[in-house]
Amino acid sequence: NLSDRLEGVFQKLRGKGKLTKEDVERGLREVRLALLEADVNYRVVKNFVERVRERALGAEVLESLTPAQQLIKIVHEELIRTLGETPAPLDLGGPRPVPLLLVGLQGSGKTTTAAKLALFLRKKGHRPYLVPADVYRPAAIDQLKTLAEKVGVPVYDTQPSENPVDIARKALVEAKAQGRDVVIIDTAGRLHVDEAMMAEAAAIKEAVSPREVLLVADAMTGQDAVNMARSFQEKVGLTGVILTKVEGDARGGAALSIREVTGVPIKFLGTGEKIDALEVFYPDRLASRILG
Amino acid sequence: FEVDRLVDQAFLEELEELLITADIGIETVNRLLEPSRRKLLLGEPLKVSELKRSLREEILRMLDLPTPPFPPEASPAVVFFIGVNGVGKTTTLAKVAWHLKERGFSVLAVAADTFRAAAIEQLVTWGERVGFEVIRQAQGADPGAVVYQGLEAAKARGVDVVLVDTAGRLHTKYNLMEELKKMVRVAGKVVPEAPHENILVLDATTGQNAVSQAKLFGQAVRLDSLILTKMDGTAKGGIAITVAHLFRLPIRFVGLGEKMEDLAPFEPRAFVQALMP
Ligand SMILES: Nc1nc2c(ncn2[C@@H]2O[C@H](COP(=O)(O)OP(=O)(O)OP(=O)(O)O)[C@@H](O)[C@H]2O)c(=O)[nH]1
Ligand SMILES: Nc1nc2c(ncn2[C@@H]2O[C@H](COP(=O)(O)OP(=O)(O)OP(=O)(O)O)[C@@H](O)[C@H]2O)c(=O)[nH]1
Ligand SMILES: [Mg+2]
Ligand SMILES: [Mg+2]
Repeated sequence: NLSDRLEGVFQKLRGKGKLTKEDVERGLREVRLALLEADVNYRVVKNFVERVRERALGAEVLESLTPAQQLIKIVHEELIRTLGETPAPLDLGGPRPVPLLLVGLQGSGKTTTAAKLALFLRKKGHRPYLVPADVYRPAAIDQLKTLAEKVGVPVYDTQPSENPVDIARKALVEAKAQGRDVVIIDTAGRLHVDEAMMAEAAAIKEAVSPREVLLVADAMTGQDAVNMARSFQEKVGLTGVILTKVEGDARGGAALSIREVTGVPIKFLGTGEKIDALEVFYPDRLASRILG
Repeated sequence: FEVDRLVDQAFLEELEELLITADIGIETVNRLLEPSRRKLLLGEPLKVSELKRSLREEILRMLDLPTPPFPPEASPAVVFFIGVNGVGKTTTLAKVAWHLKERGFSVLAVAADTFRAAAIEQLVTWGERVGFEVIRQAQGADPGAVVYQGLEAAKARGVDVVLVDTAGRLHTKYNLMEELKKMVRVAGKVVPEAPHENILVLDATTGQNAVSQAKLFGQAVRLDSLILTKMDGTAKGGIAITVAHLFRLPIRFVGLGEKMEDLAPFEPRAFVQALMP
């Protein structure tokens, strides 16, 4: 892991007296390697290492008796700072029912996460309402309806012939009539380069003015995370990120890339296939695994 | 026309960024760029066109793997679709079914994802659209039992190819990997040598975790080939190079969309050209 590798790099320097700038550069190369292996985007790594370099070339590393530890500490702190040190709660302000919109690439975990979010809110005393707005994927409506039943949350009776913008609008009216206070809208997976589908997402947002537009992203996403996140931010506008499938062994560097490139906070982590596997995001555990 | 420039440090950095952002992986990229870096250090001149050509050839060499015919030559030929959650297994199975039917094969599908909400319905719907039958049981049934029933039905009906859909599973989950091993064992009991092909489905947007996926799935069951999905996005799918090379798995097809026809045979030259224009 990075800690061992840095110890290895600086170990060879024992007995040479003080660390030189070249020694620190060698350590920074290990940091860069670790981040790239963790799927952090190339440019994000470049900028990140640049920020760390400034502190790393200061007395706290150069004059330290444990330079490897010091460097790791700086990197870890910078990671936490970038990922978002203060937890960003879900925004449930505004008139009831509060609409929350889930968007993202195909297969990232939106439908499952919609149900997880509904359960999370229900347990907190809210009255959520689920809306299946994916009319394209075979049995997608079925999938959310089944999950809704499982978590004991009412769900809009979407017909496959309806269009997603109308579904969202009508569902909001229906939720209000039923006295629900949060509406969670699940949308179809879409490519950020699919103009029509990105326009649809923007149209749904326009129609219901969601309090949150949450990008649901897979923890195993690679370098392309920056392209898709930037695109969703530009074409739809995001207020938060939910990172899914975090309980696997993916290092999760995409989280750093997405956060860096959009400035949008990570709010939750999907940590399993079960419907209660949703956690509020705290940066330090993710920071540790990104470093490896 | 473009003047053929000489490789310099700046160009090597550009190239490094290109290859890494394609998800090829820093270790593989370093190995690919090592010869040119050394040349630069020794002051030996190298043309950009020469370097690009040799890199393309090297990647093509990594992708040049023995590729048995598809479908496998068995009757019925039993094919498993496996992989982590959400990569496109079910949709890909439907596309492969369509492809096989176009070629004149009779196809039967087995809905062995008995866990996820509406997984069976999803496959059944695809079966209606493409025109293949789906052997299924109730949600929550033992997936091994569905495999058993499916393969028995295939034999009884003299079907050419059986396509088995499995539940998405993280390679790090012991119980789920054991469940997969059991499904494979059951298949072998019903049809000799089955499954004849285990396809690991990889999502082109995946980063270096694909290596761990291939490694751990490969430790649980024999892996025979890859299908790389979602190549219609902007991800370059470079991880497929490392996975194909390290585990000697030919890439059979690429997924290029969400419709039944959106499957194309993997073309190494086109793939490498798109990677390094
Ligand atoms: N292991 C794991 N699997 C998850 C998690 N979240 C979702 N999944 C699984 O990922 C797969 C895809 O989930 P879906 O909810 O269908 O994804 P989606 O984004 O709605 O997919 P599309 O609607 O097709 O774009 C399913 O097998 C889910 O069970 C998670 O946190 N961990
Ligand atoms: N754009 C694009 N989307 C794809 C492709 N292949 C699959 N998808 C989409 O990816 C999403 C997930 O596909 P599934 O077939 O449900 O994936 P899966 O691996 O069976 O998922 P689980 O069974 O939940 O693990 C769906 O929205 C598909 O339409 C592809 O090649 N291109
Ligand atoms: Mg969905
Ligand atoms: Mg599936």
